[in-house]
Amino acid sequence: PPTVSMAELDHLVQIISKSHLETCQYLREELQQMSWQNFLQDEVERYQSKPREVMWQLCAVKITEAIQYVVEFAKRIDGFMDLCQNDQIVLLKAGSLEVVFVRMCRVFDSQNNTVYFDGKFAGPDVFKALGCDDLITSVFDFAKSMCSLHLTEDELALFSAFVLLSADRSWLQEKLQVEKLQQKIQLALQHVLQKNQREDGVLNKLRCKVSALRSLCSRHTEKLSAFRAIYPDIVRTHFPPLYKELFG
Amino acid sequence: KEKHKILHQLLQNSTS
Repeated sequence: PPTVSMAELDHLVQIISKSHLETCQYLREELQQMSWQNFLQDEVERYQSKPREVMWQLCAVKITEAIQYVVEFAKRIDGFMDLCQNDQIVLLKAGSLEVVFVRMCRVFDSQNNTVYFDGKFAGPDVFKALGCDDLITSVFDFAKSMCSLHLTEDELALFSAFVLLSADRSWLQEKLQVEKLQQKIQLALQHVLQKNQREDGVLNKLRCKVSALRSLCSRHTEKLSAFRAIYPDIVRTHFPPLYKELFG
Repeated sequence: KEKHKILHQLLQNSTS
């Protein structure tokens, strides 16, 4: 592992937390103002009766919006823009949706099992028209288990950066450089967990989340391919170009 | 590069 001074770790924590807050799409205060308003039954039914392809398109648009914020987050992480452009693309292609899932716990209401979506809080039943009940259940379960860790914004920021800077992604050209950066971020995460007096198990729990995230993302890709096989023209003409670049 | 045109563009835009 690289030797990093305490001052350097503090600086990294500061930079990454700031980047996270500047790019997190919704501030906690804003979410509170939305007053955790849930969709009413007839609104839920309206989503459920949308044609499958319309609901897919809506979700693709929402995911793409969230991903644009993650790209901004990545750009502000110390060292990310110093990587070669191939590796920047590789890391974002593999990790941006994972970070969206991590960030989801900020807009998730564990008590009601709802997530902020399209203006209100939505339960899994809102997404029924997608025809991916198993994936939706897993995404909600993941958000719930992330919430149960009660991470602070600092911890969430560093964990997001750790996920994004995964050195084991395929097709990296300068793996060693990514590895160094990820190790530094891990040290900063450990530093913050220690400072916040979190119990020892939290880091291990977060490590388990990394494999859960990979599984969620590969299942998203599978569902997309199945959808595309039936509706190739909808994907080609109606899905956001960035979404197609990332998952096509 | 052509394959990831938008991502390239987003990365090149200066951070606001």
